[in-house]
Amino acid sequence: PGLLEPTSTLVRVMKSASTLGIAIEGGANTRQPLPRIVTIQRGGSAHNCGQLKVGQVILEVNGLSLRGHEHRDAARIIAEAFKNKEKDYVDFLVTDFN
Amino acid sequence: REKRLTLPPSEITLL
Repeated sequence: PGLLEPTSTLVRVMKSASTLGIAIEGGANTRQPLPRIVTIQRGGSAHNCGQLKVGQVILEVNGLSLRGHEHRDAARIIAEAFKNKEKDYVDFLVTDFN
Repeated sequence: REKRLTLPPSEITLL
């Protein structure tokens, strides 16, 4: 996974705050077929991590591709990855190329 | 007209 996306970056976000703190738009059957980060909230885990940026497109979450998932489904996958107590991090494969 | 222009915008979700 990810090998066919030469500009992709794996970012590990530690669950350092009670919220992930990103807003996303997009999903299958919209103008933005993969979720794009539109906001990073100060004080959230993503902001604390320092490696996610507004405008990046999320390709995978914990190795699970978001391709083909509609917006609410993609949002649920990300939310569940953050809530899952088995891991103290969430891995995001992101790309700056939209 | 490109097909993608007919696709709807997405809602935004805060996570």
